Amino acid sequence: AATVVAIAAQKGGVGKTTTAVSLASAWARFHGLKVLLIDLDPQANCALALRAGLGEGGGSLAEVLSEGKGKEVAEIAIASGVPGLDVTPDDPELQQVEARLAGKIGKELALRKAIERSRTHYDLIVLDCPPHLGPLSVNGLAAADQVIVPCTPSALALAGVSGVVQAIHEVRGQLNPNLALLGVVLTRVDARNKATNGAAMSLIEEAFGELVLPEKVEVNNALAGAQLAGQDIFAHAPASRGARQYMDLAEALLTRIDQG
Amino acid sequence: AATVVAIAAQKGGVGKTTTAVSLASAWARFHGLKVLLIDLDPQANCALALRAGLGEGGGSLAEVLSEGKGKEVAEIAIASGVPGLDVTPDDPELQQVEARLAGKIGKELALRKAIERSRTHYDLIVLDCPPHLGPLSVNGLAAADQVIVPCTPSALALAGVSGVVQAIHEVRGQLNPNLALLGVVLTRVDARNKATNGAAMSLIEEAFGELVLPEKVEVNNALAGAQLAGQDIFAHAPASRGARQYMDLAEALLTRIDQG
Ligand SMILES: Nc1ncnc2c1ncn2[C@@H]1O[C@H](COP(=O)(O)OP(=O)(O)OP(=O)(O)O)[C@@H](O)[C@H]1O
Ligand SMILES: Nc1ncnc2c1ncn2[C@@H]1O[C@H](COP(=O)(O)OP(=O)(O)OP(=O)(O)O)[C@@H](O)[C@H]1O
Ligand SMILES: [Mg+2]
Ligand SMILES: [Mg+2]
Repeated sequence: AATVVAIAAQKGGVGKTTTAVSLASAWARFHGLKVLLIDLDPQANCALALRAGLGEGGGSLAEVLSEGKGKEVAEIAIASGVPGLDVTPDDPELQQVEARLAGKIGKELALRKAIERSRTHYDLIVLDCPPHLGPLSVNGLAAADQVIVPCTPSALALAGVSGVVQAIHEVRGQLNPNLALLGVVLTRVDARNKATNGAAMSLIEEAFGELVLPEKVEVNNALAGAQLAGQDIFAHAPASRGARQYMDLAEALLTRIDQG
Repeated sequence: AATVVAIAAQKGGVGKTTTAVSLASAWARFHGLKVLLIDLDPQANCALALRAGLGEGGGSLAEVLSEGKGKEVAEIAIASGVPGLDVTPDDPELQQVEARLAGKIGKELALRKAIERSRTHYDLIVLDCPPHLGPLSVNGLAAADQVIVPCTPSALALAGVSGVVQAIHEVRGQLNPNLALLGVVLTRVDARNKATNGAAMSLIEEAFGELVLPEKVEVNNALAGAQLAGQDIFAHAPASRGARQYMDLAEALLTRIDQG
C-alpha cells in the first residue's frame, strides 16, 4: 500500500506546490514508482504547474471529499503528462468544501476514507496542502504517514513552522497515531545573499535541530519557469540546479521513508 | 473618516504582509497620517514584522469580530513602534474565528461593524488579508473602500489574481457597493532575471492592462532583513531600494486614493 506524504506549511509561498510537484515527478520518473498527487488547495496550482501535459477527463475532488459515498480519489484523478504520475484536476467546488467540512462530525477523516482503496493502486500518494491550517490541511495530516514542511530562510516562515509542528502533534494524538514529521526542508535558499539568509537559517536550525533535512533547495529560476511552461522541472530544465536539488531531495527522502 | 485599504491576494507569499506593513509605515512616517494596521491573518505576521517596537497591552481581535458586542478594533490595537501607526496584536483565537464565522448570518460584515467608530480615529486603515478567500478575507473586502492586489511575476500568482478580482466583483455587488480595485502591484520583481520574470510580467500586463500599477517593488533583501529585525523597512534600512520603492508606491497610492 502507498506511503502517504503530506507537504504542509502554514506560511504562504514557501514552495509547498513546487516541492509536491517536483518530488512526485522525481519519484515517478527516476524511481519507477506509481505516484498520485492530490492537490488539497482550491487554487489547483498542481494542475496549473503541469498543464502542458495534463490528461483529459477526471472528476470532482470536492464531491469525493464531501459526499462520503465511498468514491475514491483514484477514480477522479487524471494523467499528469509525467509517466507514472496521476494528479487531481482543478475543481472550483473545492473552495466550498472547506466551509462545508467545517461543520461536520468526522470531517477530518474525509480524505483518509477517500484514499483507502486508492492506496492499493499507488506506491506513493503526495498531498499538496493550502497555506492555512483549515479543514483541508487537517484532512491532509489525518490521511498522511509522513509530513514534509518546506520553509524559506525568513522570520515569517520560521514562525509558521511551529504552527504545523503543533498541528501534527494534535493530529497524531487525536486522529492518526502513525503520523511522522519526516523533516523541515529549507527552500528558496538564496546562495547569493548569505548575510540575511544565513541569519534566518541559523535561527531555523537552532529551533528545529535535526528536523532540518541536510538537502536544501536553492533559488533557481528554472523552477518558476517550469511552472510558466506547464511542465515538471525534469521535462523543462533537466540540467538545472533546481532539477538536481529536487532529484537529490527525492532520493534522500525515499531512503528515509523506507527506513522510518 | 478613514479610507480603508485592503491588501488582498489569493496566492501565498506574494508580499501582502510586506506591502501592508511598508505602506502603513510610509503613510504614518512620511505623510503625517494616523494609520491603523489590522492583521486579518491568524498567523499575525504584521505584529511579528514590527515586534522590536511593539507596544504593551491591547486586546483580542477575535473577540471583537465574533462577539458583535459593539467593541471596536481601535480599542484593542497597540502602538507599533512606528510613530502614528497602531497595529492589532497577535491573537491565537483568530484561527477559530474563520470556522465560527463560517456558519453565521451577516458574518461578512463583522469587521465593517467593528471599525465604524474606529474610522473617526484614523486617516487610513490598512487590512492585511490571509492567503485564501475565506471568511476573514471576505470580511476585509466587505469593510474596505480600496483593494490593492500584490502579485509576483509568476504563473501561479497570476492565476490567483482573477480569483480576487472575482471576489471583489461579488462583494461589490452583494455587500459593499463602494469597493474599488485600486490596482495590481508587481512585487518581488527580480531585476536580475529579466527572462523568466519578463515573460510572466507580460502575461500579467496583458491580462490586467491598466489595473497594473506602474510602481513596482523589486526583490531587495533589506525587506526580509527588516522583518527578521522586527522593524519597518524605513527604520531598518531607510536608504535601501526596498525602502525607496515602497515610499514611492505609498505616495502614488495616496494620490490615486484622493482622486478616486
Ligand atoms: N527554489 C525555487 N527557486 C525559484 N523559484 C521558486 C523556488 N521554489 C518556489 N519558487 C517559486 O516561488 C513561488 C511560490 O512557490 P509555491 O507556489 O510552490 O509555494 P507554496 O508554498 O505552494 O505557495 P501557496 O502558499 O500559495 O500554496 C512560485 O512562483 C514558484 O515558482
Ligand atoms: N520585495 C521583496 N524583496 C525581498 N523579499 C521580499 C520582498 N517582498 C516580500 N519578501 C519576503 O518574501 C516573504 C513573503 O512575503 P510576505 O510574507 O509579505 O507575503 P504574504 O503574501 O503576506 O504571504 P502569506 O500568503 O503567507 O500571507 C517574506 O519572507 C518577505 O520578507
Ligand atoms: Mg501551493
Ligand atoms: Mg502575509
